[in-house]
Amino acid sequence: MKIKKLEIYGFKTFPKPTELIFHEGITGIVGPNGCGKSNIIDAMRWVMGEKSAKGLRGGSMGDVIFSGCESRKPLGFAEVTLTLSEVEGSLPEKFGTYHEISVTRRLHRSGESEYLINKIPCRLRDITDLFLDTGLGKRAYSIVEQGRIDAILSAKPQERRYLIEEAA
Amino acid sequence: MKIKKLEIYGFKTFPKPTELIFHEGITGIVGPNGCGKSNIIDAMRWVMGEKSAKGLRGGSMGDVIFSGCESRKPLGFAEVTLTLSEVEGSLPEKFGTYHEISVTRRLHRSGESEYLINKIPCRLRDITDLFLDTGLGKRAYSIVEQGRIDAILSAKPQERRYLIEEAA
Amino acid sequence: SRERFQQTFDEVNEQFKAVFPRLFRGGSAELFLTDPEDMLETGIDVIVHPPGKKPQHISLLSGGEKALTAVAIIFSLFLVKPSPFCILDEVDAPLDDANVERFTEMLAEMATATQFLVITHNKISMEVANHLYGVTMEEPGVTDMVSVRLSSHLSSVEAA
Amino acid sequence: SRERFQQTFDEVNEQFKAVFPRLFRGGSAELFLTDPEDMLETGIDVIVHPPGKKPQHISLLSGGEKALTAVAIIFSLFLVKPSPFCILDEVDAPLDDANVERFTEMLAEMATATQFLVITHNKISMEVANHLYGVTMEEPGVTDMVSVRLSSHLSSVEAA
Ligand SMILES: Nc1ncnc2c1ncn2[C@@H]1O[C@H](COP(=O)(O)OP(=O)(O)OP(=O)(O)O)[C@@H](O)[C@H]1O
Ligand SMILES: Nc1ncnc2c1ncn2[C@@H]1O[C@H](COP(=O)(O)OP(=O)(O)OP(=O)(O)O)[C@@H](O)[C@H]1O
Ligand SMILES: [Mg+2]
Ligand SMILES: [Mg+2]
Repeated sequence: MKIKKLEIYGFKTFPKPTELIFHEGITGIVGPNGCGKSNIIDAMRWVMGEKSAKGLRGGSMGDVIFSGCESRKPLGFAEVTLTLSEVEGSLPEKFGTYHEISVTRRLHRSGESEYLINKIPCRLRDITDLFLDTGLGKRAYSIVEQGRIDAILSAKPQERRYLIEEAA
Repeated sequence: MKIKKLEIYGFKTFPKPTELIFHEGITGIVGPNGCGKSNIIDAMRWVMGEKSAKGLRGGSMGDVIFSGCESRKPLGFAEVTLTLSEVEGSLPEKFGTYHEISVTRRLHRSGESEYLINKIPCRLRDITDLFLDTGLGKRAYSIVEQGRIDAILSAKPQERRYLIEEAA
Repeated sequence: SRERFQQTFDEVNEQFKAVFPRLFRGGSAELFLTDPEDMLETGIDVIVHPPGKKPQHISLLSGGEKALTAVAIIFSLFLVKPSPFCILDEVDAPLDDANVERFTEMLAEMATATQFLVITHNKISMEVANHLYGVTMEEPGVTDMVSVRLSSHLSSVEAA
Repeated sequence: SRERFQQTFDEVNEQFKAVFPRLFRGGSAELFLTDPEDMLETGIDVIVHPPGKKPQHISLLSGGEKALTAVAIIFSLFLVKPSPFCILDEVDAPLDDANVERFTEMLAEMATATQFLVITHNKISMEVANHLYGVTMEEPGVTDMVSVRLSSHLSSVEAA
């Protein structure tokens, strides 16, 4: 199972549709402060089913939609698509025999949400289940957000057990 | 009022008596991870009357005494002395007409503490009062600890008012 | 007292409105009282408007933008009520090179009225120091401190 | 189940005991169960012993030591139960050059089995990337992303 690409449109600082191809090994992301690097990580977490706006640094989920800047008006929705490849054998039966699978999440300013797996509408629950089944959803040690690297150490011993639980 | 020097002995990673002269302008402290840079800041806060062991990254106050390493045994006490110069006019009357003033804090493994101002024993209270009177004790915006720079922004609006109160 | 809090708040706000665009090379920012009627209880909010962007919740700011905004607030407090010294432990860690440059420029100015003690791993910050101490552990667990001459010594102390 | 938790814990601990001295160039560290009798409720403690120093409360560790210890734990979890990808946002910020070197060496090894997405301002970390994306804001508030050829482009993207 590999990540193939991440497509971001209308999410935070991405009014321009942007495609990030994941390669083998290490993909580095560099650039000045405030340009959108961590926003890419937020887009990743969001398309994987993040439910907490605070977890994406916002006050409400609508905060993820591009709110405009000096040169552009706000957009009406945010959309992120994650494509996985080489998924044979990793997915539950209902997904049949795909080689690739794409997951899309869309949020409109109206508050209306859309979720799609391989372009077929589904519920948010189906997306989170999919990621749980593939093992990708075990994000606890798969994603280390900015400034959060020593969270493992400052956590209480009781809180750390979930790391072992997720690896079990 | 200026800081003249900081003398550290037996505090954390300073089994070797060390003197840090403060100069005009910017004094930079550099070096590899774990070598004692932040411990210098802890020594500063401690001699100014820090009461919380947790505030110095320890579990109990005894954690500030050098606990030994492969090549040395633990020490029996920790001692830090801060010397201020050009203090005329900044000190309360009882300190008379000093040009310089030195503050010493000592902690023994037994738990016994000693406090001295210009080598004369006093109480911890006298030290914290002294620093309050000179305006140095208003540490809220005078000391930014490692990893704590965005505390001002993540604080609640109610918590931020103390910054203005201290500047008032 | 009420008047003193109000006056101090206004003075710090004046400075903040000037310091922020200096550090961010543009944009604007302001402090707000959550309850202007009640000087004894009011909280303080911050609205930040980086250059060319729209003002947002400060929580949405990037790591570097947050650090620089916090530095702007601290410098503003110092400009209103100087403290004899200021200690900064690795505040430049999240900043990119361009922001470290602007930070150190302003730091050098502030340092004429205040003694700064700055811990850093950043070469640009080291260069603005008037005096440099190198902290190492020749003997593991035991701190050694030496005065460092600037220029060639920088890389050797860091790489130890 | 109890056995599975115990077994996983032991495997992660084995890895951690090996990974730590590799990243710290010596020393030792270990995970401990706060309640070995109760696999369903026990917490997990960490004892860290940097080279030449005495084991201390992890709270006393330096900023860089804490970050590197956390990286060691994460790598240990990945070695026991690989996840297809791992995203690290500026974990190298508190590390000095020597530690970034050791971190990137091990990262390169781990990357044969896992796709890593690494956000960094550090030149040493950039050099170990197989592919590099430069993120800029030509138009303020609007992210631009470009594929970057390594070497000469690094300084220009960072300085933008
Ligand atoms: N919905 C939105 N619309 C427009 N801009 C947004 C939105 N949400 C966040 N932003 C902007 O995104 C920027 C933060 O981007 P991000 O955190 O990705 O920066 P970064 O590249 O990681 O920087 P650093 O190196 O400082 O960590 C902020 O300036 C913020 O105002
Ligand atoms: N009482 C003590 N006795 C011996 N060693 C101690 C004591 N208290 C703390 N230490 C050690 O001090 C070290 C931390 O030092 P410090 O935080 O000053 O590092 P630093 O130079 O700031 O590093 P970094 O660049 O990573 O922030 C730790 O290794 C810790 O174990
Ligand atoms: Mg970021
Ligand atoms: Mg430190």
